[in-house]
Amino acid sequence: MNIFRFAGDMMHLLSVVVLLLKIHKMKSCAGISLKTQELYALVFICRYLDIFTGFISLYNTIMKIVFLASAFSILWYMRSHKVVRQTYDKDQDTFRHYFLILACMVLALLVHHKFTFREVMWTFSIYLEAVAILPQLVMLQRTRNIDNLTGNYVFFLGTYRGLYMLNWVYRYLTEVHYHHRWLTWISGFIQTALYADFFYYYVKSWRNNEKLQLPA
Amino acid sequence: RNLGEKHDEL
Repeated sequence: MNIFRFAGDMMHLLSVVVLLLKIHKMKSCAGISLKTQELYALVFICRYLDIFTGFISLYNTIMKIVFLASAFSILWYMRSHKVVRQTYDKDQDTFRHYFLILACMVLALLVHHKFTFREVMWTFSIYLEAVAILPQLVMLQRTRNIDNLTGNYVFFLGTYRGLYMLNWVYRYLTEVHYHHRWLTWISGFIQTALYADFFYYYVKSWRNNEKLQLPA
Repeated sequence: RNLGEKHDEL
């Protein structure tokens, strides 16, 4: 495993930790899109179908369990915790995420490497992950005061796939059997590009020492 | 293996 991939995974982990910290310590999920969280849970379920059958490394297995467990605990907090669920801003979270699921499933059925259940579900998870942040980005734009933890959560999440792209370039250059990954690369590129606007305002607010606010 | 595709990333 190269440093880019590892740093990417750590960013991903950090984003989840930051979000859980906000929810657990502040007992608040204000500004967080439940729809994005539902999409991520679905992404992890579909991608990690092989969790008990396809062993790659202890690291991989543990990370898979951590991502699945954290995704479900976030959903539990936002939907069932008596204090946290009151802070969920349902009216601002209006993205029609079922359309994303449907579109990604159709695309996965049409464009994939291999037509097997496992492979199509994996491809679906790759497509869905690329766009899963959209409900969250829409919600951020509507929120006037984005708190630091929420801003950092989205920032770490965006950095994660950015680092994965460097990992792909590195692996492409150093590994002989590392090709035919274009499907992942295109999706990963789109996923990272979606954050471009957010990154711009995040860095700007950080440099000017101002509170993060996205233009409407 | 077909395409050498092994999902070793997270």
